[in-house]
Amino acid sequence: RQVTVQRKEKDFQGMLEYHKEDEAALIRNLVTDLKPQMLSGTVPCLPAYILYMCIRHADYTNDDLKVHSLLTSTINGIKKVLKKHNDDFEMTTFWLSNTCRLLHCLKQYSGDEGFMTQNTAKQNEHCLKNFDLTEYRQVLSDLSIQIYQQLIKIAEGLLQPMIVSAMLENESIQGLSGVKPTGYRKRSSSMVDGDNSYCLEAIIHQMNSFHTVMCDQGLDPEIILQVFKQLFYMINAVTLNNLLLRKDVCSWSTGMQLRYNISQLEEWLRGRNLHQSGAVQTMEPLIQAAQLLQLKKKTREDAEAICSLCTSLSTQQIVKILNLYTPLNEFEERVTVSFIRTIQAQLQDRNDPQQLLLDFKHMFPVLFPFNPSSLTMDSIHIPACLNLEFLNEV
Amino acid sequence: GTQRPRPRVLLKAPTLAEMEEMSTSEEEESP
Repeated sequence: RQVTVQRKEKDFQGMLEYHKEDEAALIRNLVTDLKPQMLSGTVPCLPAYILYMCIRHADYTNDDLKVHSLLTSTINGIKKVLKKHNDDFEMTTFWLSNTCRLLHCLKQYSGDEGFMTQNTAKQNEHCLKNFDLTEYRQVLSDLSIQIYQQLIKIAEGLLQPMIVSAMLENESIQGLSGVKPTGYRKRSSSMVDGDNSYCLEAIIHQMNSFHTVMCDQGLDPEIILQVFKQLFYMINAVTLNNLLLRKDVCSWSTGMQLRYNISQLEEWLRGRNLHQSGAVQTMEPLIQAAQLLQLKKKTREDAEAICSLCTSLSTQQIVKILNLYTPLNEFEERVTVSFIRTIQAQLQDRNDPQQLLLDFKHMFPVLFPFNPSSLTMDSIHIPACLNLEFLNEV
Repeated sequence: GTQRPRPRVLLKAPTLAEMEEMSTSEEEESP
């Protein structure tokens, strides 16, 4: 009788074993040579989960040297990829997402009660047994900050050339040109026209692209919110600085165009459920400057209205805009010196910042709130395309 | 009583900068 030996498939416990000599291949195939596109359709942050399962097996076998070596080569591998792709938004997002996910795994499975409150019983079985990786978590957090800063730098580099023409020079409201001060340069409304000016749609199109990539790569929602808050701050600062330096855009009609553009950006944020990012709040100075351009500027009551409205602008900035303000046409009077004196008198008790311009390079501190995953390690399997057949599921 | 899990051993981690130095020196060593 043919006796079939039924080899009971040992339950996969969510660990991955590999031989020390395969570590270089692991880092090459899973980090340095990996293209995000290869993993489209798989679980987001798959590399992070695979790396955690390798760490877990090294911990399970109490092999501290292997844990040290794997984490160090992983971190160096990620830094190497980021250096090579320092202008690639998708690749940078991909590794920010995976580095944060690995950080979350080292917390979620650390055995620290505080990080286990949302774990299932099965997930609690997948905790590390022998090693406390608190210090490596700090290193991964520092690395995440570096990757985040690279991501912002790339995004700002793409956005910055669009801002001034899209926010201040391109007139998308029909008929505004009739009320522009003389000598004003008219811009067409195509996305980018001959002399490299952009319309607001170009900014919104770029924001859509950023958001889609970050969602596709599984970046934590809280980090996505911080990215847009930072980018909107830059739009605010670059636009306001131009208002404070250029007479030709300090006009009633530019105020009107600005308010329209800002409302379009606000609508976009709401449409993508990003309004709680605080992005609109970072644009408050610009919002108030746009309103200031449209307020009346003659009587004491007008001065009081301006002072009570422009709480996010410094006295210097208010005075500068009033000095640069260009009447619509010969029927409108220029802002008088005495009116500006009234404003200064009403604001003399403010202790304003001294600098006129905003620092558009200012970076808000970034936070990576703990975000445990509902996935259990034994539900994760490795696609063949990764060429990691030397990893042994345990 | 339930056996208390053994305390985990804290693995000392180099800083990012130290890792960078290590990786540069490795690259220099390897031909």
